[in-house]
Amino acid sequence: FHFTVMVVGESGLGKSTLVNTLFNAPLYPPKEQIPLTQETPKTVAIQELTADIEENGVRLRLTVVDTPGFGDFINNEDSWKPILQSIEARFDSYLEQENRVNRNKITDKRVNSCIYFIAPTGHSLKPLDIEFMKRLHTKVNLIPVIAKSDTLTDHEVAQFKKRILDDIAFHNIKIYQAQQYEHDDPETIQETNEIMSKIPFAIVGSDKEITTSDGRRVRGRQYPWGAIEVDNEDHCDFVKLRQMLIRTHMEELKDYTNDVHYENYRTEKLLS
Amino acid sequence: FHFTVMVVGESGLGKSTLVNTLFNAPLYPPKEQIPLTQETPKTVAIQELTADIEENGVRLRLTVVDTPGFGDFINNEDSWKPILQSIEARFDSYLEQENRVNRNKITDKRVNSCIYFIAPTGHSLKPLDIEFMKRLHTKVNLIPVIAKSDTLTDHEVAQFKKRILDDIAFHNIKIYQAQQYEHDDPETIQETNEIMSKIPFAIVGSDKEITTSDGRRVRGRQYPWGAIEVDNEDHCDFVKLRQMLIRTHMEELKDYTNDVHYENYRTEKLLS
Ligand SMILES: Nc1nc2c(ncn2[C@@H]2O[C@H](COP(=O)(O)OP(=O)(O)O)[C@@H](O)[C@H]2O)c(=O)[nH]1
Ligand SMILES: Nc1nc2c(ncn2[C@@H]2O[C@H](COP(=O)(O)OP(=O)(O)O)[C@@H](O)[C@H]2O)c(=O)[nH]1
Repeated sequence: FHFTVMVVGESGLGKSTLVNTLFNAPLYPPKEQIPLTQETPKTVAIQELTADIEENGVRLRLTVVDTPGFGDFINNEDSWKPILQSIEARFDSYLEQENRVNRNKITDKRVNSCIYFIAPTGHSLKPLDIEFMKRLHTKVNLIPVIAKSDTLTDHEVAQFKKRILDDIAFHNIKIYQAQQYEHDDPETIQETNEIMSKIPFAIVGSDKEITTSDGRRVRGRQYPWGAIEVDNEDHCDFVKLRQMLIRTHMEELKDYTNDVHYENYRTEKLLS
Repeated sequence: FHFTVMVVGESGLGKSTLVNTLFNAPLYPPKEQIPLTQETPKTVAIQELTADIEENGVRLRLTVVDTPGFGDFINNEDSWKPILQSIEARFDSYLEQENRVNRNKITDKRVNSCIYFIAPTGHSLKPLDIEFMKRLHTKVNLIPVIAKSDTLTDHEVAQFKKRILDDIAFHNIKIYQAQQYEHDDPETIQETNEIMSKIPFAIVGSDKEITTSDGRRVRGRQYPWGAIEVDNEDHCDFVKLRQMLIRTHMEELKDYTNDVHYENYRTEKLLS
């Protein structure tokens, strides 16, 4: 089973840490310090990392597409371009393979979901966030998350989530909405609603184990004033993001990419 | 006694909150939500707020110069310009008053210190941070702080501080250094060293009172996993910043502005 997830957001929002936390595997090694240098890279890079992992006894080939440089320059006007190009190039590659005589061995490198990291400012979406989402929401399943949400109190998270959803609605941005089917049982509907009600997920990532004040060993971050637990749903929405992405909605994210985003792209391309 | 402090940094780094916390006064009222709008302001604004406050029985007229919009656009190439212009305009105004026949009533609006807010990414200074500091370090006393430092663990703060100071040294940026005088008593030297050793100050701001787990009422931020106390030196460097800015080095910041930054500006201006 293949799955491709893209991560987008400014440097320092905990993207590498979150990927490691999501798949409980050190996919991203500890970061080497960027050298002190007068030279800064001039453009957003597209990097891929593939790993074979096991989830609930199911073997999964996971590809993470990283986009270092996004939002990191003094001028970020073209930050979105290389990312959109990468998504469309993967559609083109699939289209080309679909058109072959022998279609036995199609390699599907299309991006099934794009996790967009929002900085925990507590105010509203930034112009860069809005521009990116408007450019890409019809090409890929956008899953916005509030990065490093341990920066915000519960009250601030609630306010910020509401404002982000208002911004998204105002700009007619279509973020990924889980499909509800008529034949779904009440339990599934309930579970999907609970997950969807948390979007944008307020997440915290950690690949370190810490000890809580009551002696439990958990994944989290240790501060002098307390320990935040990644897997504690009272502390953040990490569990819900993980559930949606890996357990309950992985197949649907792939189907929606194929049936909607790819089909729309294909239609536009063949008509033009 | 007059004092002018400028605050610079991206939106959402806790600048208004910190100003209120520093002067223990609601100088900045709670923020109204920015309206949902397709229009974003195009340029950095310069805003002033003046308040009469009392510190240790000394009456102080404090002016805070705010710079909303800095670092907030998709393209921040000219973010520093309106800020430099404001600093130089105040030098010009002072120069013009100094040259008058009657110099009894000089109004000194020169900026005595500029608190620069660094986002707590945990990595290194951003290109925007470096550009701003290089443009302004010879015009104003630069005091870099790590904003919202409760985002970082103690270990991450130590690493980040070291990297920031390395970046600053590498780019030959002169941040404000407290002067040491031969005649200072050992206690003063010790106190100054303790304060300076904390730069860049890792700060947390709060204008709310919370109750700690052991029942004390303090200024801080309440999280489900613990309460961070602004005035607790094990939690952040707020106390040290406040000491330096208001108690021990306020006069020196004014003198250095007058004797060095202003004099250099005046000399350059008169020679050109
Ligand atoms: N407060 C907080 N810090 C985090 C979190 N996740 C990662 N970090 C820290 O933030 C810094 C940057 O993380 P990294 O994963 O390298 O961010 P990236 O640049 O987006 O890939 C590191 O010091 C991490 O330990 C989080 O959820 N909350
Ligand atoms: N984690 C954390 N949040 C803070 C801190 N100071 C302010 N905040 C919160 O950050 C948000 C933005 O603060 P604000 O002062 O308006 O930032 P400004 O846009 O830079 O003026 C608000 O939700 C504040 O409550 C801090 O030291 N740590």
